Amino acid sequence: GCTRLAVFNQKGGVGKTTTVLNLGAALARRGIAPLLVDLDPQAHLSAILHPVGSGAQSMFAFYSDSRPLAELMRSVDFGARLLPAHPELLKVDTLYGKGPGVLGLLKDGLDVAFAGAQQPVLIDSCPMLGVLSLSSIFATGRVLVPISADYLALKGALQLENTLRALEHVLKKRVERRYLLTRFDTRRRMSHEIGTRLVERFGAELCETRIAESVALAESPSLGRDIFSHAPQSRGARDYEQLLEELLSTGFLE
Amino acid sequence: GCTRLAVFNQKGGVGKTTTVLNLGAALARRGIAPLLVDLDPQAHLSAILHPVGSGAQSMFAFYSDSRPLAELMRSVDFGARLLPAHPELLKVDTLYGKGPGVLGLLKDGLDVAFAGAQQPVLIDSCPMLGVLSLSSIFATGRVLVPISADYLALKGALQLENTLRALEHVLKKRVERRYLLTRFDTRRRMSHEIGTRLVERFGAELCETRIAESVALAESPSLGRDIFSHAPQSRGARDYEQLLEELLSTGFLE
Ligand SMILES: Nc1ncnc2c1ncn2[C@@H]1O[C@H](COP(=O)(O)OP(=O)(O)OP(=O)(O)O)[C@@H](O)[C@H]1O
Ligand SMILES: Nc1ncnc2c1ncn2[C@@H]1O[C@H](COP(=O)(O)OP(=O)(O)OP(=O)(O)O)[C@@H](O)[C@H]1O
Ligand SMILES: [Mg+2]
Ligand SMILES: [Mg+2]
Repeated sequence: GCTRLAVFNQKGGVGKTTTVLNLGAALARRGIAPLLVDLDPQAHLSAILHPVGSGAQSMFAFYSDSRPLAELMRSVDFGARLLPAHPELLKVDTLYGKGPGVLGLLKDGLDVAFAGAQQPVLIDSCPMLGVLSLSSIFATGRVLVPISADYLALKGALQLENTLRALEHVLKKRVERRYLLTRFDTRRRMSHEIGTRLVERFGAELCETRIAESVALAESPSLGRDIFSHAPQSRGARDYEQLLEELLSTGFLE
Repeated sequence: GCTRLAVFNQKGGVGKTTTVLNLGAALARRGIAPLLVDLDPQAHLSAILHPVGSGAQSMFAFYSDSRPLAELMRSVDFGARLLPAHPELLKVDTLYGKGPGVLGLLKDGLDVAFAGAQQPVLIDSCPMLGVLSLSSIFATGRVLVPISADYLALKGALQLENTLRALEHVLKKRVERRYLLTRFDTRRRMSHEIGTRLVERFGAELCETRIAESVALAESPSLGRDIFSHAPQSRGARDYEQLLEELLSTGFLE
């Protein structure tokens, strides 16, 4: 597989990190080892999988010292590689944010790193539309937008759709996207209402798979594990496996 | 009352906006009309209570044109005032972030606005430690940290505690704080585990009140309402009323 995918929603706490972690693990379990990129200065994904002690060992070094991405990659237990984040990444917006070419650097870096063999790339970001998250969108041209089943997350997704359309104007290129309902609680009327509004608004761009609210998904980070290692029989594991199947069979991921 | 309080946690989706909204409404219902300040460029609180159509009518104008805060205040149905946010606030970090005095501007602005009568001030921010959220901490010296009952939010709170201690060094002044467990689900073992770790780590700084996971709290934003107006008999309403009672009786809020 060689697809690059940015997982982004400007709303906080909607399941971006949870999705990169478990979609990545689902790929690895199929023998398709992915590269996971943590572009969140709060480094939640890295804290779960492979924390690093200094900015020099993280994606910050790519921006500050042009370190090749291949040198920054770390192995992850479930058979993936990780480009770790670090709090020093907070400086990227202020230090390099005004540079004319900064938004294209990540794409170039990934092209260099994968000049030979390809592997799918999943990118996690913080909930803010800044240099790092924009770089993930520019580097991939393909976005998966998790939306927790509540109104404020829906609002964030609708705003993001407008932003993506504006970006397409600038990029003169389509940004492929899928919207993913997460933290879905079938007992709540609100979950179903959000689902209905998303179907109306996004149609075929809304994933048919919905990730259920499943406590095992919230537990696995504390153990440094993905859902398949922590609770393979859980609803959360089934849902992320089903999501991968859907994204592969519809060609959104390859 | 004249307390100023920043509601902050660098983790996304932990209930910052929900807490400012409903603690503010609880104060208003006691006849203590608060000023709510939305410093989140995504303007969720403003979207619920009083959206504005341009940056010029928002807190952005305070930073870009030194508009007096009194001119930017809007009335809120439940008997409060709001200083609205707007997406243009995203520019504050890049445009004014390097200015030496920018972190103290909000405090000065509030001092000018309240030279006469005092009212409590609650400040909502985005989940990132940048110019705006730091300004809210500098303007108040008092922080309420919502922590949703999951490990990634706990991790954010522990990191924030370290940041606050570092800030105290710089400010040469204590930053008063309370930690507030939110989205607590008594049926989940994880909720109780997080609770135990917070008691051990924060002791008396942990609020005794825990905000339960209560779907009414997630519904009220879609109606532009606070919890007391939307579902006064709900667990969410009782919990935020109880939180106000605790903060007043312990003197954290006055
Ligand atoms: N389907 C789910 N069921 C139960 N808990 C979930 C689910 N998805 C995510 N969570 C939990 O909800 C919290 C928020 O999820 P997560 O951190 O992945 O969101 P995020 O969008 O990456 O947040 P941020 O904006 O802070 O980066 C986490 O504690 C996570 O473990
Ligand atoms: N106690 C609760 N019970 C049920 N739902 C809640 C509760 N607290 C918050 N929510 C819902 O969870 C979502 C996240 O809460 P909220 O937006 O207030 O967090 P936040 O910290 O302000 O997020 P952000 O970091 O994006 O600003 C919202 O949809 C909100 O309505
Ligand atoms: Mg995350
Ligand atoms: Mg908020």
